[in-house]
Amino acid sequence: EQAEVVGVSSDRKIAKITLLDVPDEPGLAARVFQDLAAEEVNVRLIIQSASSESRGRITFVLDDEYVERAELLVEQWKAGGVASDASIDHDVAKISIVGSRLASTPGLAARMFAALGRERINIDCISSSEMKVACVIRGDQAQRAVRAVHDEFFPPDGDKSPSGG
Amino acid sequence: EQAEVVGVSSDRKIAKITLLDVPDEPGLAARVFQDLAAEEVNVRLIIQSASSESRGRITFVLDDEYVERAELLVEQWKAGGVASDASIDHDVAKISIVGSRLASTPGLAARMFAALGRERINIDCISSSEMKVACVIRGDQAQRAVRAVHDEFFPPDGDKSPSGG
Ligand SMILES: C[C@@H](O)[C@H](N)C(=O)O
Ligand SMILES: C[C@@H](O)[C@H](N)C(=O)O
Repeated sequence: EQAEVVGVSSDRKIAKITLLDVPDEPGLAARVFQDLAAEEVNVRLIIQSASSESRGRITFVLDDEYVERAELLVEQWKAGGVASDASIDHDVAKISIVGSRLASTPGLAARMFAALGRERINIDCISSSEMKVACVIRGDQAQRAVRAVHDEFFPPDGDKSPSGG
Repeated sequence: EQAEVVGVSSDRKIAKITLLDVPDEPGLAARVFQDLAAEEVNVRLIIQSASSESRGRITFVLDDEYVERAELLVEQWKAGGVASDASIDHDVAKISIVGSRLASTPGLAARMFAALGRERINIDCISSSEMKVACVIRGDQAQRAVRAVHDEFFPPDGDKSPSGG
């Protein structure tokens, strides 16, 4: 079964929160996301990459409408030793390619990253799986980013061969 | 449409590579994954969380069979200034819950993390989307992890209510 990108989507009405110095021990991620769930906050993406020196860093993306509730939680978490600090970034956008067998097809994610790179769009966060590759970028670059990624996978002239050498 | 977890899966024949100090500039992620694609390396997960001080950190999970090729690339990347160093961890497992509307249903990811937390299983990396939440943990904890997450979403006694308070 051929891997295929079936769509490109973008989301600008989101914010990104990164919790710093989360103790890298069992139960911390559970605490953070249980607290968010109790406030009925919809979390779109969760990204935690390998920690360093027993300190984890958890990034999550949420719809704008939930940011205030999340900010209250951030204060509780700081007071409770769940994180030393948090950065909240309102000017972000999430660009995704959706398809099948994305991960087991070397190069599909690379083509998305290359499309953004050629536009000089910096990739802040990446989360990928078999069915979706999502990049978090600066909000004001969303439109250019969607166009670039869309043209990469659905070229305007109908030529479906990968771009680049 | 009710959100639902339809399955729990695990993967132990994988390794995790984290590239350190990747310049946080356009084109770097593209370079890394284009190089991997050129070597036909299947990448299962890509996780990059928000960088600090212009230095990015990119973690990716790949099947064991591709680790040697990736290690050769790591040396090239270090020589080429793409990363200052890389850590390669062979003893990892990926545990995933798969379903629909996972992200827009507060609490599903939290239940997975809580199931692992109660078993004192530390979560090293997290990558989530609407259809899948994947956690990278220590390889030797995979069996216990799968059982705990499976029992959380498919309780043995048939009681489908969420566990915990
Ligand atoms: C940082 C956080 O993910 C922690 N490692 C946990 O397992 O909950
Ligand atoms: C670190 C890497 O992702 C870089 N920010 C890029 O856009 O390629």
